[in-house]
Amino acid sequence: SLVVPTDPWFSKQWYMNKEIQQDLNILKAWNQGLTGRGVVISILDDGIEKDHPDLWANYDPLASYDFNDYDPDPQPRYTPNDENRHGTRCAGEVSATANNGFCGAGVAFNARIGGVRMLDGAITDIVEAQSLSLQPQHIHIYSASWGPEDDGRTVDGPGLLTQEAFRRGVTKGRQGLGTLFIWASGNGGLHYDNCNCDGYTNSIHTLSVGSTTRQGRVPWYSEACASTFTTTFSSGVVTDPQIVTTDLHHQCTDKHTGTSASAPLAAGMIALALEANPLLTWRDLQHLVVRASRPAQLQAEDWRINGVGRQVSHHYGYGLLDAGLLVDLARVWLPTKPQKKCAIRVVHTPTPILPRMLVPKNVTACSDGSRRRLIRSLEHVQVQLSLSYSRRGDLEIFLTSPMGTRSTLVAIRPLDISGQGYNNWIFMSTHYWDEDPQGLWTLGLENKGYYFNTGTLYYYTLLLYGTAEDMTARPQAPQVTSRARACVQRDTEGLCQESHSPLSILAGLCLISSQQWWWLYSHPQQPVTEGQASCHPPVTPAAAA
Amino acid sequence: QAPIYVSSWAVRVTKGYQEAERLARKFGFVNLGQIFPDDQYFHLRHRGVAQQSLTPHWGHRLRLKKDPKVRWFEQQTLRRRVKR
Repeated sequence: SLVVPTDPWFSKQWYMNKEIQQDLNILKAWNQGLTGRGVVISILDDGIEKDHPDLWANYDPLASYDFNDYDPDPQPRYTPNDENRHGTRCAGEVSATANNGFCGAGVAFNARIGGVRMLDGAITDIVEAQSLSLQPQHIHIYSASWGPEDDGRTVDGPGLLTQEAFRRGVTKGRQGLGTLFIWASGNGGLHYDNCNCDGYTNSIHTLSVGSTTRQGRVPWYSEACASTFTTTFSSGVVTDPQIVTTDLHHQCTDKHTGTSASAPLAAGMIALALEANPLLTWRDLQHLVVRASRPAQLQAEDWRINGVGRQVSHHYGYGLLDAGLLVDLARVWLPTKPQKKCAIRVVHTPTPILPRMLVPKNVTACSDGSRRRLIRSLEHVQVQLSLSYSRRGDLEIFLTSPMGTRSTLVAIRPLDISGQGYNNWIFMSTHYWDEDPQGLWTLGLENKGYYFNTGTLYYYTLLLYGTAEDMTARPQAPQVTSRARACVQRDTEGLCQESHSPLSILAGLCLISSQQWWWLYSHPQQPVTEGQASCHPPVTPAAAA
Repeated sequence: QAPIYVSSWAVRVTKGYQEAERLARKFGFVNLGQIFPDDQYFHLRHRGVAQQSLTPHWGHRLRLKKDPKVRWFEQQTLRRRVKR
């Protein structure tokens, strides 16, 4: 007795209507009553057609702004060839209204959706920072399907203000739980681009999403890199079906393509998880996405088993995201302990780069001086380095962990003929998630191009992020959230109108209001007490060891 | 690719809005407001500066650098961003 939307184009939504055996498993989440209610998502792009018949009901003006013209209306600028349709298409994937007899259904069809118009004009660090920090206490998820040029020769990332916006988002946004930044991994496959040369997807604060075709193949536009977390469906070759969504001029389309189409699907699925457990932090959700992604039918030549037994690929991260699994895990997830950061300076004097060079480093310290280990389970691992090289794209850089997991930080990029090297660039890998950091880390640099290439490694620092808990030894927890009672009275926006604050503590349990329900949140190991400011352990910024 | 400078500056001042207003009046900028909610970072624009230039504006750079209340500033450059 599956609840299936009646929208006329739902039958075309092959990635979530059970037409294929292993789809995004969204029907399972919907059948548990999870539709994104109470969650707010904003699409940072070229605007949103707010009066679209499939978007207006969920449109949220508070989650919207126009940073191109500095006014509150994010309506796209209409042109003869509809070049500003991108944001409207991304928005419909997340939150197109269901059961209204129009187009298809969004993944989180009861979530509120906003749009930020910021790509249709001069883009500066200020514009990006303002967009990414719009209403951080109101917007839960920002979805971005853009970035630096995917031309296989660019190395570029967020400016200082945008980095600050990310940092503030995860530390202060969502009442301290951290806002979610969902990012499309890049379309530079044809140019042999690598998404680790994009500082947005490569950031620890974003959750980078790749694409697969209906057949489970690597699409022609897909970029491989170590920072990709997860994968959703999108287009492939011309005969492959594409993504169904809303389009400009109150239309529907079944022609949305590229990694742009993948990130909003993941954003919608994460909205379902947030409805299942509104107290998840930005790091909790990254842990959950790792666990709710499966290799499924995805084909790649580089699937490897990492040190904790998970399969991981540079094309797909941990694999195809499963909404049913994600919401099941969200309900039983106990909060992740605070994030710790360990910085290990490995090279700090200029060293000539040999044709094949290995830089080993034994990591034992990573403790706070009291022999207590700061990190037992890794999350992100970064390599920060400066080097010069005669032809940057010929240099492959890889990192092997003490548990033997090898991830490629940057593969060869034949079009990158720059002689500028990497200046203080940070490469990130998700492939060591939950591994124990103690032991021998080996950075490898290898010339894979012109024989006479030369270069110098000026410095290299290994940055380990993680937590003191052994995440692989977590017991299966009982459900941590439960619906306490239905909301009786709501205001015009659908929010509960009762005297309780949104987050209150009652007899050792947290009482949280979402739009539809009051939730009881219990934590068997850390019962909350009356007067405690938050139901969640403190979310502390990374402390350097 | 050479950076293209625009007529906008991000400026960090210690005492918030009043200080940003004073700075804007003193040097002829238009204060377009805070960059982050409730913070010390402000967006200033100068109408007398070329909207796009291959060189940073040395005069405003010097003036902002000399002002003791300015903790940090950056003339903005265009960023090439593509939809995916």
